[in-house]
Amino acid sequence: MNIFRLLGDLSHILAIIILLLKIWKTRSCAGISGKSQILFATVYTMRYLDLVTTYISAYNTFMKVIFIATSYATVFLIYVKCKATYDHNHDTFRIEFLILPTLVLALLINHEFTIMEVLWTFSIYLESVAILPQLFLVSKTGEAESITSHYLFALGSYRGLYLLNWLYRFYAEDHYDLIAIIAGLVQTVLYCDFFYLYITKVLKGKKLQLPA
Amino acid sequence: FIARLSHDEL
Repeated sequence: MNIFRLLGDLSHILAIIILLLKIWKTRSCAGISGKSQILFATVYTMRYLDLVTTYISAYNTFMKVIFIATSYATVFLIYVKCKATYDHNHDTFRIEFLILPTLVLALLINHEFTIMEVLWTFSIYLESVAILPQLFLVSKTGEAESITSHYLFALGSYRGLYLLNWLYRFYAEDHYDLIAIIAGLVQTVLYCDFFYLYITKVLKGKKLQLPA
Repeated sequence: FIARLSHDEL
């Protein structure tokens, strides 16, 4: 564990808490893509199957359980509890266009052709693009509430911090995983446009509004 | 090609 990874994990947890609190407090999931949240729940389910096979640390187990539980809680809030406020007219990204290619890629490029390893790889590839329905929804409506922007910033920062963690581990521990690194790079790059808008607008107290 | 790992990250 190094500082970058810890900050990355904290940023990831923070993002999830921001989103859950926003939906819970306002009883509204307006502006939130249920499809992205379904993809994240899929990502954690596929990746953390090793919860039942491999013990790494109490921290590791605790965080995995939290990620799985909160991702399902979020999906439940969006599709059941706050269904009436769900923006389904704008949340029209076709997720099969993300699921199928990442699944095929995981079958082709993986560390080991076993069920657990292919599903782990699939989760890594799928996570890298899972935010696209959410970014698509923001681009369709042309704006995002501040709280949604904070959520996206925390969620985007998490993989960016992991990139620093991987750089650190490469030099300090001679450890690297090309699949995670390349997918993490893709994932972080997808947020760049949003990061720019967040820093230039939201941090100056303005609403995130896309240029017409 | 790639070091085998135990996926100790989240």
